Amino acid sequence: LIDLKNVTKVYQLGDVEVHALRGVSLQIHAGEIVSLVGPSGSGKSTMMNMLGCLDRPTAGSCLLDGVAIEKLSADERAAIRNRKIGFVFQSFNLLSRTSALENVELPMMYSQKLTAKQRRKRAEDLLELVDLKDRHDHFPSQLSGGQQQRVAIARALANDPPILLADEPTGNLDSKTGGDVLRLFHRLNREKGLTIIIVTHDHHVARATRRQIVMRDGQVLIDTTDAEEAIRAI
Amino acid sequence: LIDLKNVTKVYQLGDVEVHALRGVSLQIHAGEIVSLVGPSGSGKSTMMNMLGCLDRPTAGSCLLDGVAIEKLSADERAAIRNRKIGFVFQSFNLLSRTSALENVELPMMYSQKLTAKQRRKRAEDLLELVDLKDRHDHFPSQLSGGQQQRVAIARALANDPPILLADEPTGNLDSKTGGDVLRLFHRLNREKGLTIIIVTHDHHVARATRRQIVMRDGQVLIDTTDAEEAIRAI
Ligand SMILES: Nc1ncnc2c1ncn2[C@@H]1O[C@H](COP(=O)(O)OP(=O)(O)OP(=O)(O)O)[C@@H](O)[C@H]1O
Ligand SMILES: Nc1ncnc2c1ncn2[C@@H]1O[C@H](COP(=O)(O)OP(=O)(O)OP(=O)(O)O)[C@@H](O)[C@H]1O
Ligand SMILES: [Mg+2]
Ligand SMILES: [Mg+2]
Repeated sequence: LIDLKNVTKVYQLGDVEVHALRGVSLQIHAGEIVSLVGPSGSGKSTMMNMLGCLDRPTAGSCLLDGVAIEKLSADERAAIRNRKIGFVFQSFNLLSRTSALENVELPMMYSQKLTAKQRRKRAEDLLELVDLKDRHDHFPSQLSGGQQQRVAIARALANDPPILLADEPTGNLDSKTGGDVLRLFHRLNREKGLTIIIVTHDHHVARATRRQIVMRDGQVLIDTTDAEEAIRAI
Repeated sequence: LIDLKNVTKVYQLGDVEVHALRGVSLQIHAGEIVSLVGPSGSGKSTMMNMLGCLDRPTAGSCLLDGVAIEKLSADERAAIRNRKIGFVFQSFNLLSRTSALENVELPMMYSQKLTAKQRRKRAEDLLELVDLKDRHDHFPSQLSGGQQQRVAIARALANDPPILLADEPTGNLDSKTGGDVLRLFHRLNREKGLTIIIVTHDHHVARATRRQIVMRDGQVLIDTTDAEEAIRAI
């Protein structure tokens, strides 16, 4: 489903180069639930940008459903993302001047498949899934950190994408609410075959996935189904 | 040191009222390390705003070092905060157009006690404390989530305040880096008597503090030194 081959990402800052990814190869298959773990600064969010076609590699190739992403224009990448990828950002990236409901509706407007009434109904249902239905008309600044995170999760699911990329989706949630979110993800994986990649610092979250990829210094250190081996290696 | 008496905070949203704090009373003594835990939306960040004089209560009183904060003007509160309180925000609140170093220097410029050279040196030392010295000239968008969080921590310590309020300071950090931050906090508490209040969803962090305050629905549910009792109650 997603195939990275020798992906390198170098950020140029003046005359300093930051090697965020140093030749990473990995394959994600449809229906998998994978966690991506590793120290702060090891390249996880950068890896997620590659997996989610948000950014182009400096070198190497990213295949999504057989399509070479690095060869597409920005518009073509945006169209593919909108249909195929739900992204929960590490810093949420909600629009501050639109309500929770409108934030969730936004990806649906791009694809233009639903009427305004259908969009609204779907957005309300998604907010209910993350226990925020009564907050639909609140703006992000009127929501707690964990509530904003849940709006971001609802928005990622708006277009019913086949792939969900979640960058630390439970970082601002207490263990009960975080547990509810993970149960939701697992349910969507079972019922719809949703492919899920979760960046996490939480060992409990990592243990609840079937495969763990451990990163360090822009490389994949370990790729395993043995959660304890992965956790020891972080 | 900090004394909240019957503090209430109501947010008015159109004709809906959100009761974020419903009559909270608590005392924090100099030299304490306290964790504040509870479900998403239970009022922890709002409580931190009260403790840190960032906001006025709707009713009740906040005494900081015997001074009634709710009676002060916004300027007077800002002056007290700058001297006495270091705040690590849940969403970091770094200035996006200034470098990591300048973000850390900012609180020092307000108090005008140091020369430019002294400020720069202190900011570099603080960034080194959080393992980011080589990133001093990077902008927040050029840093990982956990690196931004560490810049926010360094900035909170800039004026060597007697009180540190940290709203989920390890949420974006792997367990090793998070552990380093907590060890730093404990060391400052031992060596300088720094009073620390940490909002956290992480049970390990809560166990490492001497007192746990559990919130639910805008009220204090439990105030204890028995970490396990607190964790069961979340
Ligand atoms: N500016 C605001 N306007 C309206 N309501 C607000 C505002 N800020 C917070 N609230 C509401 O007040 C309640 C408490 O929010 P608060 O941010 O203190 O929760 P929290 O315990 O920090 O949650 P989290 O763990 O998710 O960060 C929530 O219901 C929230 O939606
Ligand atoms: N836009 C950018 N410009 C320059 N350097 C960047 C940029 N984005 C990330 N980096 C750097 O690339 C490296 C990897 O960053 P990344 O955000 O992928 O780390 P991460 O594993 O997600 O960390 P965290 O757990 O702290 O979120 C870091 O050293 C970071 O400072
Ligand atoms: Mg990251
Ligand atoms: Mg909060």
